[in-house]
This record gives sequence, C-alpha cells and structure tokens, in this order.
Amino acid sequence: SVRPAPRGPARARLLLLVCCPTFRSSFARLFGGEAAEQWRFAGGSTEPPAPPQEAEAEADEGPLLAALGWFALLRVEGRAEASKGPRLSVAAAASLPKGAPLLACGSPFGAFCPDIFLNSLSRGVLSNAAGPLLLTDARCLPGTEGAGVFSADGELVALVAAPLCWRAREWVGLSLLCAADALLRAAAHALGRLGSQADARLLAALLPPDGGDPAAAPTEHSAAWVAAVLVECGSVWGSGVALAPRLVLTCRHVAPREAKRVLVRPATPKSSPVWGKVVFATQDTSPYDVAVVKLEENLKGIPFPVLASHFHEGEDVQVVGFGAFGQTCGPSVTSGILSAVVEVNDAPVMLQTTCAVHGGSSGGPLFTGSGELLGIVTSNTRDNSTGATYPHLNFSIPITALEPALDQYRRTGDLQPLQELDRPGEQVRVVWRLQRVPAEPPRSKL
Amino acid sequence: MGRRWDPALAAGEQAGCVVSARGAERPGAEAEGPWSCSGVLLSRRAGLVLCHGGIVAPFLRMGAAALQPGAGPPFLGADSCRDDLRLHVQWGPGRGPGAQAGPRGALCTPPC
Repeated sequence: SVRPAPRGPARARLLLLVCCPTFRSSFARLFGGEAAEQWRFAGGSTEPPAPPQEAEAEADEGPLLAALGWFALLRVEGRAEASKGPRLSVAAAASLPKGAPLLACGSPFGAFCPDIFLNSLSRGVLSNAAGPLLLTDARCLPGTEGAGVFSADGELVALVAAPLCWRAREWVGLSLLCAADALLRAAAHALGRLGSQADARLLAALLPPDGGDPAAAPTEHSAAWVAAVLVECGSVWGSGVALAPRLVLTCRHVAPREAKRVLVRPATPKSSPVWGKVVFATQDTSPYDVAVVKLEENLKGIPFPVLASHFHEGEDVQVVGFGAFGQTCGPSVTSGILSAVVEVNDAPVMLQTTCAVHGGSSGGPLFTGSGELLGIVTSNTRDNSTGATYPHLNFSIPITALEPALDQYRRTGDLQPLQELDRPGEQVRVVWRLQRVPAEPPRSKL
Repeated sequence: MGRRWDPALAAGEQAGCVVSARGAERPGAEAEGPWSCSGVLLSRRAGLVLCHGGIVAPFLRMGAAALQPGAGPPFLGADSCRDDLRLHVQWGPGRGPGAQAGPRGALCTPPC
C-alpha cells in the first residue's frame, strides 16, 4: 500500500510566499476591468460555508481571498521521512486539452476534522485555461484552497486557488486553479533569489522538461467541442454549434428572428469570425428555444459533429459553452451525466444533465463522451422564490427533435419543417413549462 | 472509480495534507486563528509543502497590502510574517474509526 502511517500535526516553518506573475496577469485579464464587479470568489475559513447568497456578500472578507493567487512554501520540522510511495511528478499544464479528466484531492473545511475530511476526492474535467489560470468543474469546498489537482495518470496539474466562484450573483460551479508547473517555477526562482539553492533545485527537479513534448500538445483541433461557436447578436451573445460549413444552431433568445445579422466566432483562434443571418427562429410561444443561422462564408477547420440518434440516461456527457468568459478565453467544457430524458409519445423532448451550465451557455452543444451531439442547451434552473440558481440542473433540446427539419433545410432550403417546431403538442409545452404531465386527464365529477 | 484513476488516487493520497496557521498564545491575549487550508506534500524526504498563501496573510507584518499586484516582487521571504506565526501540517490516512478525534466545530450532520 502507498498509504502512509497516520500522522498528527507536525510543526512547520514558512520558507516563502510566492505568486505566479502569469497567473496574476491572466486573472486580471479575465476577472478584472468591467467584469470585476460581476465576479466573486469565496472559500477559505475555519468557519462552515455560508449559503451562497451570504457567502457572496462576505466573499471579499476572508484572508484566503486577499491572497488569491499567493501560495506558501513550508518545511515540516523534524518529521521529514523517506518517500515510500511514488515520486510526485508535475504535469505541463499547457499540454492538457480542455475536457481532460482531473481529480482534486483536498480537505474540505481545512483543519476541521481531518480524520473525517482529509484527502477527500472530487472528479471533474479541465473546463478552461488562460495560461496558468485553470478552471475545473470538480466540486471543491471551502478549505480546499491549496489542494492538489491531479491528472488521471497521477501527475500534479494544479493547486486550488479559489474553490467557489459567483458571476452576477450566480454560482458558477467552477473552481479556480493555478497551474503547478508555473507555480513551482516561480517558487524555484524565488528560492534562488533568497539563497536557498538546494531547495530551488529540488523544486526544479519536479518540473516537466522545458518546452514540453510536442506530441503531448493538446489535440484540440480534433476535439468535438471545437464545433462550439460564440454567437454575437448586437449586445447579446451566447453559444451555438456548427452543424455544417454554413449552418449554425443556437437559441432563439441568443439570435431572435428579428436579428438581421449575427457574428459567429469559432472556438479555435485560427478560424476567423463569419457573419451570418437568422433564417429561422421559433416563435416566443414555442417551447423549443431554437434559431438557425446561415453563414455568409464557410467555417474552416471545424470537425462537424455526428448527431446522436439515441439517449442513454446516466451516460457521461459534456456541455460546451461560452458562458463563463465569452470570447475572452474560449468555450468552457463541463462534465456530468445525462440525468434525465423526458419523452412524449416515445420521442425525447427534453434532456437534463448534471454538467455546470451558466448564463451565456445557451445554444451550446451537449456531447456524449465519444463526441456525438445530443442536443443544445437552453437553460439552467432558478428558484424564483429564493433567487438561487442551480447550474447543475439544466435543460437541452434533443437533437432528434430537430434533426429531420434541419436535414430537410440543409438539403432543400425548405423552412417549412422547421416551422413545425412552432406547433408542438400540448404535452411538450407542459414539459417545458416544468409542469407535471398528468397520468390521466382529470375526470369531471358532475 | 475504476482502475483508470488508480495513479491519481495514489498520488493524491501520498501528497494531500492540511495546513493550519495560528498566532502563538500571548499572556493576556487570545491566540489568532486558526486559519487552515489544504496543501500538497511536494517532497516527503525534504518535508516541503505547498499550500494556499491566505492562511499566513493575517500574519504579514505589512498586512495584506504586501500581496497587492505591483507592491513588489512576486515573492516574500519568511521574515515578511510575524514571529508569532505557528504552522502545522497534517497528512496521512486519518479517516475511519481509528482516527484521532478532532475538535468539535460548527459543522454538524443534520438528517436529510
């Protein structure tokens, strides 16, 4: 077993405090400026976590938040021991593609009850990255600041910088990470400046080789999420998915029918933005919140997704959307399972997932693990009585409900089948109003 | 989780730790803290631990202003913190019935 013997608390001394300058600059770029007031980060204290609304209000007060992006290097006194397990190795964070599986290992509530909470595990994916600033959808709690986040093959990828984020009063469901390689590089440099050459060499020895292995570079160009696009329509923006070189599917509330022109920005920086027009959007009365955009030019370098024909509750899925950051650092990938498939007359009419979905993700694609397109996201959940938003319960339109009409349009340019989406049955409307479908029509007692 | 995650599980178990910071008790004054967070044991042999910097922020001689961007180099030496800072690290398997009891806090386990 690699499990070490139980240990009581050991004294330690501070060697240095260090922050990664690139992390700080990425943080300022993503969360600073006009967006600064919208973002709140919460976590760290020895107190139990407050409910989201209260925690948001208190988010700026914790000492851990004042030091967001700063990490402490310590040396345990008199308790060093020979390693009995595998040597810690550090991943080159830049080599990980979005969607890569991650495992966070931390202690919720910090030193509170470590006998119960020490090294709790949480699984997720690499949701987004801006240099050494990483985001994961692995669920982390206050007290897990500083926790290690590992790749599936056991390499240390990052440390948790802030476990909880809110944007515009909505819990985002992502945790903020600092890449371990950049952080250790900064710490080794600092140790060298402070004259601790031996420790600097020790840290440097943990690092992956400079430059990395070209073969290990992210293979994002072939990933399914590359079909996700940012859709800008005046001051409104949202997500969409490219189904063909000139065909983008999104939501009506992102690209309404009265919109004359929309700008579609592909997820890969190498692809250029393309103008398009809304050729079809469902009426406001339709429960299917769908719009179809025809582009003026071909999208290039995008692998168009295979459309799913079946849905399996419980299967691993991923949502891709520009919800968290718009075009600032590309789409975010969040993972979960297909939690429900709601059918009317044996036909799927609504999909639910446990992926974290935020404002701005509307129109974004929902993929299976193998990259098949299951549907497009339209909404997450809000409790109007409390104002709480639940990003992990969200709703998507099954692609099977759209595919015949889209196929007809692609082949013939005929919009008539799409217009049928304005006239779904009453049962479909009831489902999307989140009303229970009665098992039997109520009978009159008269 | 399946065997696919075994390397990550082993690495997490080997490296995971929890760090707490408090001020030394002084006559007539309550000790500050504790503040605590998670951490990573980078090297067991050398006893090197990396954790969040926030738990030592209350002990900075210059206060949190020392951590603001542009306030100086992106690192601070040990002497940036007060002498009464006391740090402790705990690691290893602690879960289960044989584990040491921790102090009772405000968290509880309400029945759902």
